[in-house]
Amino acid sequence: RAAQGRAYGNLGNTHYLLGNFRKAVMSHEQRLLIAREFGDRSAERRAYSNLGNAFIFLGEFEMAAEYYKRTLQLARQLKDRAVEAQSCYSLGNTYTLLQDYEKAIDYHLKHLVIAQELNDRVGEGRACWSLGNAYTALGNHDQAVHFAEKHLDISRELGDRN
Amino acid sequence: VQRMNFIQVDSVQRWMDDLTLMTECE
Repeated sequence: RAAQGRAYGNLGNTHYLLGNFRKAVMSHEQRLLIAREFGDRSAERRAYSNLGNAFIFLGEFEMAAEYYKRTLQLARQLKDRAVEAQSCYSLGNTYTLLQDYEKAIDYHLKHLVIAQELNDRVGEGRACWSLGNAYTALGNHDQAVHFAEKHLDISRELGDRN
Repeated sequence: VQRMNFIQVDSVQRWMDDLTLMTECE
């Protein structure tokens, strides 16, 4: 049964990489069931994350957000700050797609804080970039410029000309 | 169409580009 769970997970990932997002969802849902049977919270967290990603490419952003929130909840329970940061970043982008810029900003700010804590300058740059866009969408141009300038400073520091 | 317009937010597009290869492995 444990091996079956792993097989479903690998199958789901393969379907995802092939662009078969509905089949990826079906496989990851099976993987999730087995993870819960075993009380395997790490596997459950991975399944939620993979499901969230698949729903993004299916255009079902509300579903994606729900799975990313579960990913975030488990990341906090498992005290995994890197995954917590990744979840917040995913939620920020998902809420941008949903045009809920206030929620997007909330999650991107959370991502920013963790990225700074983890000395992740690339993550910090991404957060600032995202925040600049979200604040622009809200018409808060002072904050938008603030974060856009931070993004520029970090990009120069990292040598990312793009 | 409306959703596609929002994919043109460059930071979101960059995230989605990364997402195409993002799988949590067993």
